[in-house]
Amino acid sequence: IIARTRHDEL
Amino acid sequence: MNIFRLTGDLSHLAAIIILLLKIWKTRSCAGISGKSQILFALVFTTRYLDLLTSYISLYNTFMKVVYIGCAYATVYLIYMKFKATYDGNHDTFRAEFLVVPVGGLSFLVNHDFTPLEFLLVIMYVSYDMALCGPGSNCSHCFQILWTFSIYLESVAILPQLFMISKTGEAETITTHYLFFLGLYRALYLINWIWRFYFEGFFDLIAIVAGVVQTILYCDFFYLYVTKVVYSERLPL
Repeated sequence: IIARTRHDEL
Repeated sequence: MNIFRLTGDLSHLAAIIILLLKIWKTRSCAGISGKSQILFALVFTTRYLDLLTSYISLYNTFMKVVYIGCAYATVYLIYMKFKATYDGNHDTFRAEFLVVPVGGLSFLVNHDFTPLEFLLVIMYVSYDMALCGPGSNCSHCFQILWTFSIYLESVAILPQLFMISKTGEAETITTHYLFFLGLYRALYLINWIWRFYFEGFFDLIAIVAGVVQTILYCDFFYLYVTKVVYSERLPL
């Protein structure tokens, strides 16, 4: 999973 | 969610609360860089705009709201309520030297555009790639603002570290604040190693900025362990 627009970390 | 991310978030929260309580209890913000706190408020504001567009979890939303609220409360205490105690003469780091390059970098290196694609965007060659306007859902703008916040967070503590090096000392409670802030970054690094192995998750921008940020704290960590643990203040 390459992070793109949805960032789940704070 | 893994234990490193959770303890990292809690460590971050502890740092923020320690700083707020210190200012509130002593009725003074002496030794605290207002510029760093403004930068952190800017970091949280630009990163958590997705509160308006995407829901991840109750925990996620709650923490974001608390971080933003505390950041603005801290800025309010420093620049309004306890303005008289703010040590502006020693808070001389030029914040624009951080914000402007970081802003430029976030346009050039982000998850949505390569520099060439960005050139096409500003030349308006492709309507689909327009940042704003009809048909845009603001996701590219949010993405660039998120990137900006990640880069800015990695250097936002510099005015505070500069202030400490300028005055030559820091109160113990200020060093506890910095320790928890640095611990949060270190725990997030472990979190990313964990997520890479167990989830295949890999966010290069966050990781590189996180490594830079953690390195900035290394010198401080060394002083904290060798000096603060044994004495009242942090001599440099």
